[in-house]
Amino acid sequence: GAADGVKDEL
Amino acid sequence: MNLFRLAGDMTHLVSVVVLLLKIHTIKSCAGVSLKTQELYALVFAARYLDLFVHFVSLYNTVMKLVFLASSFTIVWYMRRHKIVRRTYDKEHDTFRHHFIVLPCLVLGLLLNEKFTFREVMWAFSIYLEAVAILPQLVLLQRTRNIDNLTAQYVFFLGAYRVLYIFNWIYRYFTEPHFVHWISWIAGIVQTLLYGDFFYYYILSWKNNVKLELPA
Repeated sequence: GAADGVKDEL
Repeated sequence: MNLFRLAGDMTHLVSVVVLLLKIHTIKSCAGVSLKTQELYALVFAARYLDLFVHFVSLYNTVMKLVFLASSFTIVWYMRRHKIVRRTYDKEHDTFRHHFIVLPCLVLGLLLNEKFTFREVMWAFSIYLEAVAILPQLVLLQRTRNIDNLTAQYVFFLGAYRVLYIFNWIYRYFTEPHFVHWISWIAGIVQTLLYGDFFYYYILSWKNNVKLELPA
């Protein structure tokens, strides 16, 4: 889901 | 990583290089808003708190370090460098940037993906980045002679935001679980702020005249 999506953007 | 994302990161990098080039080689920061630069330094400091906790990739780590170092370097140049700081147009860079930090922090506390310190700081940095360009746009409106490097800096920065939107559209269709509403909505707001600038930038480029923004 959204909440556990890895934040791989800068 | 898709092509839009890579192109977005590269235009972001180019914008920073253009700005550093102007400051370091010409020793001038005329037309550059210190307020915007300080906000960016804060944006990166808040967002990249996970730098040593959460490893994504070497690319990610290097880029984060570059954006952190460059933003603080630019602020240092504008505040401390004995030649550069004299070229700073303080009289026209009057946007009350402190007053947008608190609302963004409150918004980060209220609207986040998870109520943890890092997630709140992440959301805060996203909201702050969305409006961080405002002092720069206001300063451009008040600048009679916008030099090419300053205009190109803002252009590349705006291009980076546009490319990120294409990147999200691409990811939405290729990675079904990839949904970050906060960054999408804030990102769209941020991109819209460049609309006016883009219009006049393209117009000046087409007519081969110096860029000037109507007040």
